[in-house]
Amino acid sequence: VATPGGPSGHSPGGLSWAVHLDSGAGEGLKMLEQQADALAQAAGLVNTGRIGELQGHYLFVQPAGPKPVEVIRRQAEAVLGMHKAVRWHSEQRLLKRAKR
Amino acid sequence: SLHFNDPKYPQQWHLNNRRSPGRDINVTGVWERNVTGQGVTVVVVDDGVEHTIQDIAPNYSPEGSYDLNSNDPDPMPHPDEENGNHHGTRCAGEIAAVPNNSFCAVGVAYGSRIAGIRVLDGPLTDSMEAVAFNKHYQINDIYSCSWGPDDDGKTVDGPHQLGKAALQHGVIAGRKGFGSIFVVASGNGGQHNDNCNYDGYANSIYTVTIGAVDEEGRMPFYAEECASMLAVTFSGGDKMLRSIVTTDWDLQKGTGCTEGHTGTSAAAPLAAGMIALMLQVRPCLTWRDVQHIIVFTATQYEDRRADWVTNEAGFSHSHQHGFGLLNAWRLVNAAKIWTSVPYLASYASPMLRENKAIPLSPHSLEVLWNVSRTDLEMSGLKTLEHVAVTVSITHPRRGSLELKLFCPSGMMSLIGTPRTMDSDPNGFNAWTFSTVRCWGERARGTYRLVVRDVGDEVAPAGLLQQWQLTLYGSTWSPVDIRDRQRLLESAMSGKYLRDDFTLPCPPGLKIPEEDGYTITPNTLKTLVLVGCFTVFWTVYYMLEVYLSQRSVASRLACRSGPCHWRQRSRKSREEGTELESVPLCNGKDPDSVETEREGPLTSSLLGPDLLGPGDWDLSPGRSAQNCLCQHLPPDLLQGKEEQIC
Repeated sequence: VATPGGPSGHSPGGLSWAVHLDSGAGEGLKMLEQQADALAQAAGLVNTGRIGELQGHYLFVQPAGPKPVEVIRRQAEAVLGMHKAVRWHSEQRLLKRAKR
Repeated sequence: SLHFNDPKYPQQWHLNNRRSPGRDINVTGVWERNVTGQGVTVVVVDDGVEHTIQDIAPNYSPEGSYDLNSNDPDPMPHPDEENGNHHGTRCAGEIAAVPNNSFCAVGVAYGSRIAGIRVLDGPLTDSMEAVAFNKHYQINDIYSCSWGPDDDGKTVDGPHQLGKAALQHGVIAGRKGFGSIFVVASGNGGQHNDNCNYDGYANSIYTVTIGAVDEEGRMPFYAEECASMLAVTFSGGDKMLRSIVTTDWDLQKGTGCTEGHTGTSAAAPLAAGMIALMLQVRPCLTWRDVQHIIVFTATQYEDRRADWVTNEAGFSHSHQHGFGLLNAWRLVNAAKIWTSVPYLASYASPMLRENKAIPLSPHSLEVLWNVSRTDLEMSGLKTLEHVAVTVSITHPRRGSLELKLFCPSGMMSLIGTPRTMDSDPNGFNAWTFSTVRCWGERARGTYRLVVRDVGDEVAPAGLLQQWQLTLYGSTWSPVDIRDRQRLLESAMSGKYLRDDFTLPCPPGLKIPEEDGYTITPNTLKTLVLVGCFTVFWTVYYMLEVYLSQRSVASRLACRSGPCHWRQRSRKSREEGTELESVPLCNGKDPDSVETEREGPLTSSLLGPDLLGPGDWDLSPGRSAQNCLCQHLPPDLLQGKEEQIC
């Protein structure tokens, strides 16, 4: 399933997750970025950066490598589902859109 | 009084209809007053914009553009086998095609800037949509989106979590805080009796939903009905009627001009162009001001099948045409004198659990919710704009359901229509319908939701699990609304459309675009290449220096006895092909009288490799500079010394 990665949320192939992190009071942007990087790593993914202009929203993509998709998905869901700083997360799926 | 040399302008009936006067967007009057969209940027979010084409290039805005499919700043469309990626370029031409360039056509806002965000030509996800909706949102004022979920009469879809968040962020922080204007096409599912309330982009409160009418003002075969449609404008109709003439791409079979642009895709950009004209005369209009001006100025017109109903606030609405036809003259004159509406107020009922069976037609399930004065005290909400209903319903065939909402005034909105194609067994799971038909009416009172099962099941099969009512509006009173209506009518003479009349307009907020600098793959590849190249040559030169040092060292070792220079073949010496780096110095003591060596001047000038053996040796501390100077004949040195040394 071709799903996003990269700052424009686009990358060939691979899984990806959108994650909304709780930006704790007073926590700076830098701190949030570091937290996102650490969380992505823990989930076995790569943090490609903030999604557009949405504060606290990050895109994690599957790293290149031989790991089976199911293993990646299980690990990601387990980590993202349990982490207290994650307010919301969602695996990115392809949307069907038609020109009018 | 305006004349354009663009060859297809006479065929652009939507701009100025000579065949059926009045059947156009009534824009020439504002053009005559130099309202052409100056200073406004419209971005077409689509499959790309061929910005190199003559009709677009002068108005193109690279700083507002991006390509999310290839992740680079250039939204040029990529030809594909179906010759299909001309859609964005056509929409762009409708908005800002350059006039008087003897090429093709003229855009509604031909003085505006046009940008492109290429996002439809490849896999599209929620996060990509979110990026698109806020891309360069301090540069792009209006986002024109002529696309949406499938119009197949059985899809229920819209922006997902991130797309919704981006739309909301756009109206809050976009356009210096006045709010991005999102214009969407209502959909082409007419033949599948689709309804744009099943499309979350069309029924979002943050978007301006635009439908289409043909040159005769009728709802074309492809158009959809919808209670959340704000207005309509022109597009193509059936074969007998003319379509929209606009710029086209010139790739593949494209000629740079087309007379066949149609569908609600063609209507939305015309609306976006008219909104650009409004923003030229009043840049500080908020996203809600724009919606209000559309509601106040759209014109109802004769169409028996349109089922016009006038609501309590005096606005006429039709499920087919919204509040009516957009009229550029009315929109711009209203914008010129418009003062901002009060802040957005909202009220949400609790989640109302019902778990009631939905009876078969002709019976229906009716549930009520009363909104009291106390309920509204907190928000100050007095009159309505959008009314939204979020429902969860189970039913084995979703297309059998019909939903109607009655506002306290009794105004009925058909928010969910039966769809014969929709056999989805999953019903509705917290799907939000909305209506604009109660715009301007009082918010207080009892709201009624009526659900019917029009299927041919033998027994009731549907269950209304729960629902929630959400009201959006402002502190405006009905009197305020009537006053504003009167004020606008007084402006329609055009008396305020003069340069010397301008209401104060706040400059807006400086909101930094937090675009993290993103290196595009192309840039990355270039950097990697340059890097490799640099590393390679560095290694090569280091090797060369090392080897030459070594050879020098070996020469030094020869100082004690005669050294045997490597016999260089006469041939290679003559040809000078033999590459050898030798030090610059002969090391002789500068004081010693230097017997001038005879020999061709060139030899010494050509530098070291042509000098004979023994000429050189390396005494440390000798600067190459002295050495070199000693080899130049004295007459050459006159005055040269300084230069050369």
